[in-house]
Amino acid sequence: VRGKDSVDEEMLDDLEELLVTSDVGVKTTVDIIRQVEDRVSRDKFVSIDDLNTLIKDEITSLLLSDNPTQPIDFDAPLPNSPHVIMVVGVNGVGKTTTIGKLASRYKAAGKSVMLGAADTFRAAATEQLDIWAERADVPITKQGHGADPAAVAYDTIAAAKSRNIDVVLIDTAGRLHTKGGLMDELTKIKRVMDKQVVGAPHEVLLVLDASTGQNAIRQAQEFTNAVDVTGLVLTKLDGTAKGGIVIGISNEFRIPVKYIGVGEGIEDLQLFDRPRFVGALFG
Amino acid sequence: SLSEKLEGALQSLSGQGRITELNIAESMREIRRALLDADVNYQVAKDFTDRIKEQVLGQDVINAVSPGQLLVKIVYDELVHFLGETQQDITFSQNPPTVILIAGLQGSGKTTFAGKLANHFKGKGRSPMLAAADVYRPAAVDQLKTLADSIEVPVYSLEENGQIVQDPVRIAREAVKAAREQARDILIIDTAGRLHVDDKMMTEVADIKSAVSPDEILFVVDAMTGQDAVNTAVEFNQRLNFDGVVLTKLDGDTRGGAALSIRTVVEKPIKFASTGEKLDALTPFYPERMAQRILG
Ligand SMILES: Nc1nc2c(ncn2[C@@H]2O[C@H](COP(=O)(O)OP(=O)(O)OP(=O)(O)O)[C@@H](O)[C@H]2O)c(=O)[nH]1
Ligand SMILES: Nc1nc2c(ncn2[C@@H]2O[C@H](COP(=O)(O)OP(=O)(O)OP(=O)(O)O)[C@@H](O)[C@H]2O)c(=O)[nH]1
Ligand SMILES: [Mg+2]
Ligand SMILES: [Mg+2]
Repeated sequence: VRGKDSVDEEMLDDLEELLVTSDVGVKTTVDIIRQVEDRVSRDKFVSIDDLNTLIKDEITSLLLSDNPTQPIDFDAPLPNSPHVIMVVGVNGVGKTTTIGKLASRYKAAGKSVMLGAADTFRAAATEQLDIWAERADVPITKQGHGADPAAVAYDTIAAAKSRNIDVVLIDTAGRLHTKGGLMDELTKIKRVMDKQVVGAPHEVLLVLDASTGQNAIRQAQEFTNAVDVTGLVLTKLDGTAKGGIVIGISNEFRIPVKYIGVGEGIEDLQLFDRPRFVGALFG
Repeated sequence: SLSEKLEGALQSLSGQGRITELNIAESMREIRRALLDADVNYQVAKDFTDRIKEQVLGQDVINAVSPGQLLVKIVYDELVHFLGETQQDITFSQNPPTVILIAGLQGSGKTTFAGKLANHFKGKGRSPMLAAADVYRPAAVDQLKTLADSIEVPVYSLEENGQIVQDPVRIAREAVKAAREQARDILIIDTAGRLHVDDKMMTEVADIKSAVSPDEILFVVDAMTGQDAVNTAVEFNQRLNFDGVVLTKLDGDTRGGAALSIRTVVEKPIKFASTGEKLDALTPFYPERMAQRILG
């Protein structure tokens, strides 16, 4: 059977529309289409199924797979004691809710957890995390409204060390990546954590809202500059947004997506599944 | 910049005499790409670019002193036109309180905006009251109360036996009664974030609307929303027929293409721009500024 060595224009237009409307972004879409065209002219394809597999492979290859020093599975042995995870991101993306979910999963896997309420700025932020601590049935370190967030992070790790806690989850205030002072504050919080436990935070999770457009790239850039992001969490995938922004980000910044948020309840967190995510793009 | 890209695309045209569909294609691609980079909806960007093409074919762009800049001006003017005018007037009721319902997706900035709106009206000499109708999000009522206390505005909330009453429709109704009894002339109802595909929650907010017949319904949208903006706006508009849109987090560097997408598709005015976390960070919506932003 003679294979086809080029894809017709209409197919490429459809692919472009699918990817751009999924928030993959023009630049990454153009790169993907170019890669697909190259591969097709080299490897040729026989059926539409072959072509679809080829396209999905190309997209999947852009999504970094996870990193052994930051295991995704909650039952996996932790490389540090305590294993400290700092959660960051712009306002309203789902940081606090994600921490509640993570706490519950680690606890269910038999690990001890402590939360650090280092958002000392937003109205009722500590009260909100307090309720999640109660729901997940884990202890929480908190201070008064307006306290120094670095001090709360420091105290949380200190308390976790003295109680032999396995996992520490530090919540931080939402902040726009364009605010230099707030990004500096985040860098300081990270530096102070390292004073309490060398190497802390061992993970820095950047939370991204799946409905965010190309501004997510700017977010990834600035948060990585400030605190070296090690993993992404993509929330609100229970909506209709596809979250295509993570494809370009994962590839450009070499950061794996670790978890996805699929609802507002404590159980609504899933480990990132690459083939499933790519499959969902094609609806 | 787009202007430079268009200059480049049009340079090859000088000396060709007139503009044709063929020689303008590259410029149109650049414009469409700039809109998509700015998060304008795919279909909206296509339609918009087609309209620009019509205009360009009808104008003598090539012989302009600077064709690229003229083309950018055509795009800018068209953006301003489609973004609507600056108009933040709210429909006030003949029988106070004027009831304003706030709705939108999770985390878009509704609770903060409710506080800002109350602050805005207080500054104009009115007597607003807030209603805490989000019974789901942990500490949502605390959040609204904290914001309200900071500007000395009363909040209506409903608790029984130390628990928040799980009935947002009832809370909204009772809040209207309380506002009337306390002679408050504006009632701003904060609601829980909800997905447009969550039928139970969309029905709930439609029920709140039926129960209190708001004088004004505002749809709050995060300015960094991408392609999904139209889906959510269309669904909320179908269920609520809202009066206006509020764009939040405009203090960031998002290009804000969602503004054009939403305005074009649901044809409702953008009434306010939220530009920060503090309660005084609220401005009217300025189409010229937004157009500049989208153009990048
Ligand atoms: N549908 C849905 N809603 C979510 C998800 N994750 C979080 N939310 C909701 O998003 C809203 C914001 O969540 P928060 O956890 O307060 O977000 P945050 O990033 O901590 O916000 P700030 O601290 O104010 O910056 C809440 O209404 C959450 O219930 C998700 O995966 N799906
Ligand atoms: N930088 C900035 N932050 C904002 C703005 N508006 C709201 N926020 C922040 O965005 C986050 C979410 O705001 P909320 O008011 O809790 O959003 P919400 O829509 O009520 O959230 P849910 O009730 O969970 O759906 C908070 O951290 C706010 O401080 C704004 O204009 N600029
Ligand atoms: Mg939070
Ligand atoms: Mg709220």
